[in-house]
Amino acid sequence: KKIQGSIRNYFSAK
Amino acid sequence: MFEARLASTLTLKRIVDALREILNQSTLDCSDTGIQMQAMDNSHVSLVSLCLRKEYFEKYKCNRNISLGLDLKSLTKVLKCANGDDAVTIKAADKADKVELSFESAGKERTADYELRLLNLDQEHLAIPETEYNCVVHMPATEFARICRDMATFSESVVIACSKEGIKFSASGEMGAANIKLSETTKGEVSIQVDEPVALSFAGRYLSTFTRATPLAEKVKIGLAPDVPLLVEYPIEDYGYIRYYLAPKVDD
Repeated sequence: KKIQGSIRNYFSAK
Repeated sequence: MFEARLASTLTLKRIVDALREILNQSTLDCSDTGIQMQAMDNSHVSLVSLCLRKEYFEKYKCNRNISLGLDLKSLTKVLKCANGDDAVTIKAADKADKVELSFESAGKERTADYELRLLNLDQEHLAIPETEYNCVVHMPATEFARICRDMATFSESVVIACSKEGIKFSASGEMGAANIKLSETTKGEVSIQVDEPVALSFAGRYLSTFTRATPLAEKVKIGLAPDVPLLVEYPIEDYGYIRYYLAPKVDD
């Protein structure tokens, strides 16, 4: 089963 | 002091339409090079990034960097008061708590000014890394919108698989399954560059939201790389873009 990832897992806070 | 004038309100209406389904409020960061905006949707699954270089505007003045926190619903209401062919000027004083939008009819015989209260939004900025996409596809924006709409009939989840043979969109659900494949066209309507094949799964609902930007551009650019967010980019003439990033679905 696939779950939705979060964009935060890929782009870090500036 | 910030002042920017656009010859046509229509493009501004289209830009706001492309943002307002994904964002309720947003901060425009204005500098002497142009306007930037970046925000995540409420569930932090996607990110939208807007860039309008100063050359996009008929007139552009920004002496000091200024952030304009806007409620997009309110902005839409103001834009509804204007005709598409009105010229629009956006003005804000330094440290202002409001922004002024002035509309001038094409024949200059009617002017209308509106003030919008600015919001103090605490918006987080993310660093978007430079990504070498293994697959880059250009296709007519209307074709992409049609595919997203058709996929939504079948499933919430859409698999985008790209190889040298083409780009394939697949969705399967209780009703059945849909597969749409586009190959590169000789006339250049669809171009497909592939270093390595990539297949990723995405939430179709977000893809459909991105297609709100369709009226802004003839072509849409799609970038895919393993285990990174999908890029869906709509150019705004030669002077900017709206980029949407969508986190892929991952194995549980």
